[in-house]
Amino acid sequence: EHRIIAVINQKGGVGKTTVSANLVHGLALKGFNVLAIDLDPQAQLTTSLGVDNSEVNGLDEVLLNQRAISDLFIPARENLYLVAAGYGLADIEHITEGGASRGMLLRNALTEEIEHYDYILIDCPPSSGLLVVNAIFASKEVLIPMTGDFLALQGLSHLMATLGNFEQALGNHIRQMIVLSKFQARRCLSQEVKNKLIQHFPGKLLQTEISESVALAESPSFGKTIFEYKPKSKSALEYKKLVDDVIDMRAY
Amino acid sequence: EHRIIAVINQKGGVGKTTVSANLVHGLALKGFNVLAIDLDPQAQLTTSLGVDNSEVNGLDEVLLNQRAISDLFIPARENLYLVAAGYGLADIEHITEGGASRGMLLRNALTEEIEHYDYILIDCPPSSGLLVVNAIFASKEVLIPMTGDFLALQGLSHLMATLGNFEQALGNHIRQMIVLSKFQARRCLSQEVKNKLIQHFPGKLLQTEISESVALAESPSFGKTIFEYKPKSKSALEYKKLVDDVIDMRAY
Ligand SMILES: Nc1ncnc2c1ncn2[C@@H]1O[C@H](COP(=O)(O)OP(=O)(O)OP(=O)(O)O)[C@@H](O)[C@H]1O
Ligand SMILES: Nc1ncnc2c1ncn2[C@@H]1O[C@H](COP(=O)(O)OP(=O)(O)OP(=O)(O)O)[C@@H](O)[C@H]1O
Ligand SMILES: [Mg+2]
Ligand SMILES: [Mg+2]
Repeated sequence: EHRIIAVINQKGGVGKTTVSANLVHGLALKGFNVLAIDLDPQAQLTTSLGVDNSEVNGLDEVLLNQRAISDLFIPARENLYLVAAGYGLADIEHITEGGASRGMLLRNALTEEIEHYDYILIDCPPSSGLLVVNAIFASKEVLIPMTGDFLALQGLSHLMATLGNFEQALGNHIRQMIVLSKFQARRCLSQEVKNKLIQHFPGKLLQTEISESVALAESPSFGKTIFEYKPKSKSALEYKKLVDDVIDMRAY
Repeated sequence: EHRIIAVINQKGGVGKTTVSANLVHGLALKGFNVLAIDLDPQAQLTTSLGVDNSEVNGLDEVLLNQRAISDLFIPARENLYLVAAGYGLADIEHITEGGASRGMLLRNALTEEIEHYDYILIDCPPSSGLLVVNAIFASKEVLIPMTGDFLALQGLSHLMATLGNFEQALGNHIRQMIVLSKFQARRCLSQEVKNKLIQHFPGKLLQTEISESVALAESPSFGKTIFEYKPKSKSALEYKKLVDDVIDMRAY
């Protein structure tokens, strides 16, 4: 089956990009054909994978100028292609004509490509605007990174309501996975948040928590994933497990 | 002098809301008249100060329906008034008519009020859209919370370029202050980032770093600032110092 996963959370800094970068590489290392799409004008997934956004064409060419998305594929790793954000991606949010079809630009661009990839992951900005709408309409499932704190929990209930509206509009069920990210297990607050997630969203919280660790903050500065930067670290093992959680849908 | 400060960073989760909540209360505790404006549809400043966004009218009424902003003032603490985000604030991003004047809605709404307040602080969402444009055009200075990691540094250079464009458009110098937030002093990466900030942005990095501390993550869950939740904590002392840094413009 071809899985298309939007990595979303309108709350900022919860680890969307870090989860995306390490997950796509982890899946590729297992031999899957993976396509990573950087849907954030800040191009941080692109940077995290060691690609210079100012030197390449990207998704803006597809969404704004209707180029074929396959023209924009950059070989990022073995089994992993990347569509960079591209310089003009922020302009998408300003498209006014086209009504509902403005939300379908990415979905339409991907139609030909789905067959070639086992996994397509889309890294999204911290907003609920047109870019995220495009990601959700293009996807079959969403992966929601969450930090173990109160303000993130606030943002999540809002996000779940939004996803409910999408499901109604699409007439389709969107599978939801939540992953705890930057997790500090020894804190009461973190455990409280985790318990609330298991209680309110049964079957959605993936079993592996990604711990807060400086290695994960350092690796993008080298354009490397954790599997390249510190392959024997606890963080690399956690991401390895997370890859399996996603493949097998292992949730609480 | 009446200071109007936009708390901005399009990078998510760097502490804009936490800095805003604790700074406005800290200034109010010193006897200044303070107005806090929640410009984020996610209404997290509103929540952090213990106000239920779904129970009050807010900034959407001002920006969308042209109500006088003083109608929307909520007494949040002694010497501190809040304008909540309001339910419909996300709709601002979809206004298409009005051209350049769409960026001036907040500035125009504040003209009458500036005289009554020593400090006006505006908490912004992690985006560069119309809401943030409104904040910057309404302000005389910006306060940029920053975490000590690589992806935040990436976002900062982009932000500085954007601010340069604003200054050209306004024909005005916008004072810039940077504050290190969620800082983990013992990490090499954090110190590297701090040194880069001092090197590239002399005179802008405020002297007090706000350390990573669970107390700051817990306090909004009680609708309290750090001064109410844990007034003797290291975090409260740091925020107290940060208040003085802002008042006296103490930077490296
Ligand atoms: N497990 C972790 N441990 C330590 N640092 C982390 C971890 N995961 C992410 N980070 C760091 O935390 C910051 C925020 O993470 P990231 O940029 O991935 O979040 P995001 O949700 O994509 O943010 P945005 O909303 O701005 O797109 C980054 O500097 C990143 O390097
Ligand atoms: N110094 C700190 N120590 C520990 N946790 C903190 C600290 N400052 C903020 N936090 C927590 O980190 C998370 C992100 O902070 P905050 O929401 O203030 O950032 P933000 O920049 O406003 O995010 P957004 O971009 O989503 O608006 C919140 O859950 C907050 O409670
Ligand atoms: Mg990101
Ligand atoms: Mg915020």
